[in-house]
Amino acid sequence: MNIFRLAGDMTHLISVLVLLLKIYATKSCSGISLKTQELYAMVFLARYLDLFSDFISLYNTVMKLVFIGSSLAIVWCMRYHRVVRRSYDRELDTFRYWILVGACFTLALVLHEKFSFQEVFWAFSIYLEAVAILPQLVLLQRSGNVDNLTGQYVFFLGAYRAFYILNWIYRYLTEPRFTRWISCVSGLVQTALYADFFYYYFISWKNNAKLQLPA
Amino acid sequence: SSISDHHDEL
Repeated sequence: MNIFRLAGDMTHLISVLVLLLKIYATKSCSGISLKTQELYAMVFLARYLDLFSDFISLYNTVMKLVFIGSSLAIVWCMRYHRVVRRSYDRELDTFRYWILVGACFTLALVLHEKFSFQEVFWAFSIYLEAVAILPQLVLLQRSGNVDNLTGQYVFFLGAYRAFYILNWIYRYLTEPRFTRWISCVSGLVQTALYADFFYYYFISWKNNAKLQLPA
Repeated sequence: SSISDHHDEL
């Protein structure tokens, strides 16, 4: 564990807490893409198949349970909670993400560390996470003004993988034969997808204005 | 354990 990875995990945890706060405090999920939440639930379920088979540390197990539990709880809330579900932007959240799921799974069948059930699903989860934010970014552009908590949620979600890139650089420099091409390349693609969001987020922060993404 | 080393990250 290094400071970059810990910062990444904490930033990821903060993004989850901000989203839970937004939904719980405002009893609304307006501006949140259910499709991105469902993709993230798939990411965590596919990545943490080793949850019960391999114990790495209490921290690792607890964080996996938190990410799986929170993503499923948010999907449930947005689909079935009688108050929250009314504020879901169903007509704006129309990204056909099964194409993404199919492409990522196909890529995982071709590109993986080892051809085993667990490794193929692990690679699938890495590729899927790289593109999971797309429905959310499309929804933000369509829904125009973005409320503060939603903007902060997306910001922290994007920032966490940037910390992981620093973690991989650090580990590459300090650990012999450390190579994680699948994670690194996917992490770079994932963070790059946030580039324009980070730009407009910075502009809104500098001008102390509402976050506006160009349509 | 059976896992390859990269599963130590979340």
